[in-house]
Amino acid sequence: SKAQFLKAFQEVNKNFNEVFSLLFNGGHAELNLTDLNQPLESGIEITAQPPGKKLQRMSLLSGGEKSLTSLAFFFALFRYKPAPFCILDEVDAALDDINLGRFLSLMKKIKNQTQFIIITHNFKTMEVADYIYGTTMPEPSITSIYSVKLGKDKERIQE
Amino acid sequence: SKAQFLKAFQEVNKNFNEVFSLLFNGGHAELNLTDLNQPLESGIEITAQPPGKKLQRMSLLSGGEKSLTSLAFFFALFRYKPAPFCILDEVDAALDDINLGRFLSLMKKIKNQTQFIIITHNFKTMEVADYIYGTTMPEPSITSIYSVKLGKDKERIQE
Amino acid sequence: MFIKKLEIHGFKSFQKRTKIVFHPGITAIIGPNGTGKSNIVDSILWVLGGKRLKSLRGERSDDIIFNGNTNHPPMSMADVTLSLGHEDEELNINHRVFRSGESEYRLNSKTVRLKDIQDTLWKKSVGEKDYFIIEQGSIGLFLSSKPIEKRVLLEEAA
Amino acid sequence: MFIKKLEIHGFKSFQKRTKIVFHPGITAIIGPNGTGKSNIVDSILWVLGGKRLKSLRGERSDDIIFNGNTNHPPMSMADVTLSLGHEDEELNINHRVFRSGESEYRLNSKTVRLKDIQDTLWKKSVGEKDYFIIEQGSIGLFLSSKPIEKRVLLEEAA
Ligand SMILES: Nc1ncnc2c1ncn2[C@@H]1O[C@H](COP(=O)(O)OP(=O)(O)OP(=O)(O)O)[C@@H](O)[C@H]1O
Ligand SMILES: Nc1ncnc2c1ncn2[C@@H]1O[C@H](COP(=O)(O)OP(=O)(O)OP(=O)(O)O)[C@@H](O)[C@H]1O
Ligand SMILES: [Mg+2]
Ligand SMILES: [Mg+2]
Repeated sequence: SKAQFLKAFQEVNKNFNEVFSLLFNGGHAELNLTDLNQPLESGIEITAQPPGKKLQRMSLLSGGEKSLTSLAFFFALFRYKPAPFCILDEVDAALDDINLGRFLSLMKKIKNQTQFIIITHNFKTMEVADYIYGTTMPEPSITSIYSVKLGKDKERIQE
Repeated sequence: SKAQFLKAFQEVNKNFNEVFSLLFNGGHAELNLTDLNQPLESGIEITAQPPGKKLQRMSLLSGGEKSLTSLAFFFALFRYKPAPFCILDEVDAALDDINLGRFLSLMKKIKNQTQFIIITHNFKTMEVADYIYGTTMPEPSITSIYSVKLGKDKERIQE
Repeated sequence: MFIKKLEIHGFKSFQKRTKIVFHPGITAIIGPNGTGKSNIVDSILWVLGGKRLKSLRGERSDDIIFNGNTNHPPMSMADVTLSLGHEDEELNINHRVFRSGESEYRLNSKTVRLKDIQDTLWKKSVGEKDYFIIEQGSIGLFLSSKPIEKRVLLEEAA
Repeated sequence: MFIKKLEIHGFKSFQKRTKIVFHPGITAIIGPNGTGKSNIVDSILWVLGGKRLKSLRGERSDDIIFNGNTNHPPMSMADVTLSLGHEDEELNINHRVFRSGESEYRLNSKTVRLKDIQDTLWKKSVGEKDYFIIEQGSIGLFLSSKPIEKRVLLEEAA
């Protein structure tokens, strides 16, 4: 219904600005309806302004800034309606260490309400995991999965 | 001219298979003309088969396999016609350590004929660099560049 | 609701019957390129039968069923079971496809239509929700997606 | 032929006149997100005036010229000079654009048309060669590009 959508839109918009400034350590972001007269038909546009920077078109953001802004959007949705589980495949690839750290802190904060499964090549990401599975292919085309024991072994994968 | 194009095509095709098996430590890859009757109008299709795996559509390759196959294509071009300089922006993002190592070895091998400028967040990549520049933004929107002295300082960034 | 267990057999690179137990909290999946990490994600998308099937790298049964290597022949069936935990309840969702193209869905061992699974999940707030599965490569392209696509995600959460 | 020096002033985030010396071999550029690494690549693409301008994130002079922050006003001109070394010769290629949209190209300090720069580079085997600049995000999408685009790259190398 129109009322339900508009309520969700306003909530998520507020969340988006908050999560964005959490992940960027400042700055401002918002959602806008492309067609205010027809909210039920309207698309949603994102504007985002990293801290201290002037507002520009989204296409001018850096690779890492785009990833982080997109993650802020998804986490803004979760804040409104927590996902039961969330599967992320290499979403950290473009993030520098500092941005990655803030993203991981946010994920840890909400892991009680949302089960996260994250595929990664990044050691910092592995460090926040409660469980780790590893895939190998000793025989081509056939996946073998093993679990990585955290604790003693966890130190080993962090060399 | 048609002869010139076909000659280049055959050379690059041969290179592509060689570079691919170098980067994948095995396997086979080739280029095909989409329209054999009109070579001067034809497009080029890539087929690639990582070692031990069955030949499948390119879309079924993994993220890292796609990146590595694409890099093999570019290096196959370089083998035919060395680029004077080559600028790579975060091409290593999807590569695991082993594939990254083979890519970096290949880049080192041809750095005498081609000057490489590579943007990266990856420490293994930084280790093969002869020179490193770092960007920072102490003041938002304004880039500051400094050079990282290799040697003593190089150990520091590898912690 | 959370994922308790995922059983994969004959789907893509899972020639071996594979059972992966999941727990609440954060699970990382790691490993070299091409060893099957994203295939795990694909198996979850596939068993939930979502609209996303079209974006699954390859949706033909040829692409879905293990197609063999030098020592093992292609298999004839792909079978994935996802066990979801919801308070005291357990929901077992199964999807099976054969080389012939025949496809079956089961909910707690009872044969159903895909629609029945989607309705059940929808009641429990899961359904075809795209907003909590982010596939490899898509996070960098999200901002340049059409405004209508962003709206669809918000609607799913609303 | 190799890049000896890149001078950037007023282009995107280069409010400060910046001179980067390059050497043969491998140079890595590192740094946090959004600090200007890809902008360096953009400046090289821009000064060479290639077809790639359309893909440059933003090609309007508004996007190209430093547009200010809280302490510094926008600038009125973007200026990039690329110095290429070729045996004993040095080729200095300069591109300048003003907020008005006026644009100038110089080759070794002499005002020329973009075409003259492209012809000179072509003779020395550089030209509009796309096959040796790989922009951020493009390597993962390359395989799914149209066959005609792959052909164009091979033609440039041929
Ligand atoms: N039907 C199939 N039968 C056998 N093997 C398959 C099938 N479909 C896909 N594969 C294999 O699965 C591999 C891809 O696996 P996947 O995409 O999960 O890798 P990944 O671990 O995510 O790697 P990356 O780190 O590069 O993203 C391909 O190399 C392909 O050979
Ligand atoms: N005309 C301009 N004026 C001022 N700043 C600009 C202008 N155009 C772009 N920028 C700034 O440049 C930044 C992007 O820089 P760039 O893409 O080079 O980052 P990067 O170092 O490559 O980061 P990443 O590691 O995330 O890829 C943007 O945050 C933007 O604020
Ligand atoms: Mg993957
Ligand atoms: Mg960048």
